[in-house]
Amino acid sequence: MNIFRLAGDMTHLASVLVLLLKIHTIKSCAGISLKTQELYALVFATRYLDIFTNYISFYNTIMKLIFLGSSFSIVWYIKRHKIVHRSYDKDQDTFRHWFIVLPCLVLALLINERFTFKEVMWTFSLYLEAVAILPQLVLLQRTRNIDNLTGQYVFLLGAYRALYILNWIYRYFTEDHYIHWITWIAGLVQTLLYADFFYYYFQSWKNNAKLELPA
Amino acid sequence: NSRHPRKDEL
Repeated sequence: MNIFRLAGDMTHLASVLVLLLKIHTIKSCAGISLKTQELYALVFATRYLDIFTNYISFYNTIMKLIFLGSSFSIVWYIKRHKIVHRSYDKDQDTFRHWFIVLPCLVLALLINERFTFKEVMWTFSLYLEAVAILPQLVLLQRTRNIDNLTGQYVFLLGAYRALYILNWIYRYFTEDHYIHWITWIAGLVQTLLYADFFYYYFQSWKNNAKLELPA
Repeated sequence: NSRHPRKDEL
């Protein structure tokens, strides 16, 4: 464990807690893409298949349980909660899952480190995580106004992956045989997807203006 | 397990 990875995990944890806080306190999910939340639940479900068979550490198991629990409860809130689901804007959140899930599945079947079910599922979860934010970014472009909790959510998600890249660089130089192209490329693609959002986020923060994404 | 060091990440 290094400081970059710990900071990355804490930032990732903060992003889901910010989201749960928003939904739970103001009983609204306005501006949140259910599609992205469902994709993240799928990411964790396919990545943590070995949560009970491959014990790494107490920290690792606890964090996996938190991520699984929070992502599925966010989906439940938006879909099932009697008050929250009314603020879900399904006419705007129209990104088709399959445009994302199928290419990731095909790619995971073609490019993986071992052709076993768990390895393919794990690789699929990496590719899926890289693009899972797309429905949310599309929704933000459409609704154009970004309330600061949603902005913080996307910002923290991007920051977590950027910190993970620093972690991979650190581990590459400090551990031998630490070479995992699939993880690195998927992580890099994911971080680049956030790059333009970061740009506008900092612009609005610097000018102390409301965050507006260009059409 | 040491088989897959990368799987120690979340």
